[in-house]
Amino acid sequence: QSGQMLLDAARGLIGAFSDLLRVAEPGS
Amino acid sequence: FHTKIIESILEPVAQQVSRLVILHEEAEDGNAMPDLAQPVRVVKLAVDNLVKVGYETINGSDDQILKQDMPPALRRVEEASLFLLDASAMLRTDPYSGPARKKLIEGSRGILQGTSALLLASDESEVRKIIRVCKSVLEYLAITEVVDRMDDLVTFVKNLSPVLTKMTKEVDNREKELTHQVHRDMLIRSLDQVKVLTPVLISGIKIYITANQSGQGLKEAQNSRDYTVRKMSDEIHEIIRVLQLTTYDE
Repeated sequence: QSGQMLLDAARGLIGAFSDLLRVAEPGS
Repeated sequence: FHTKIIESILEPVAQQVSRLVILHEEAEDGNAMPDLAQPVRVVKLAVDNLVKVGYETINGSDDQILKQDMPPALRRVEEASLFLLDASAMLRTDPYSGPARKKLIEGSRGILQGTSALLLASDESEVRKIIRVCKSVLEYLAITEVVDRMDDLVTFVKNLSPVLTKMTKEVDNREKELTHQVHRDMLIRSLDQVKVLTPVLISGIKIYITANQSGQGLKEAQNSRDYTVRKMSDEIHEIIRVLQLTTYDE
């Protein structure tokens, strides 16, 4: 169960991080 | 990435980071960077949440290796988020800032590497749980030789069956999670062997008990039983070995 919570938290971070990278891409 | 879950989480963003690095290295003196304050704030909140959940996982676990492996990964992610905050603040002052771009790239690598290390540490801990189940099956196999009466055999089978079923289920689930087909095939093959050998073992012990009572063919019965135990143990050792592999060249 704690493994699942960690996966969910990691997914949350990677989702936010992916949005940041999209904004940071030159020409975006 | 050797598991499907880790691959699904990290693979797309790993490509984005590579692209970011290449584009910014090519366009060092290029365009002004957009304002990153808002998305960086969201990342920071997500990092704070991950760090919180990470430490809860550490505190709730009795796995000493996990307790040792996870904190550096969490620190890596936390430090990376500070790099991103710095980069964002610098870019607000100067959207052309070279050092800010470098910090952005450094922070991005840190988020990716730290999250990757974190997921790997958690995954390895899950693997150790499966290995513990495998080892408990090995422990039962090791006491086969003391089973010399039918009622002992009944108890033996009663105790072995649930552990064996648990091992089969967990290895089976793990196999489906792996991205490396070679490792999957190895696990499937060894697990099949264990399944085939289980009834052979039970009947081998039965024959040994009968031989023990009649005093006839005892040596052969014992050899045959021990051979099956060895074969099963070897397959389980192989399962344990393959469970710990993360790359092809191992």
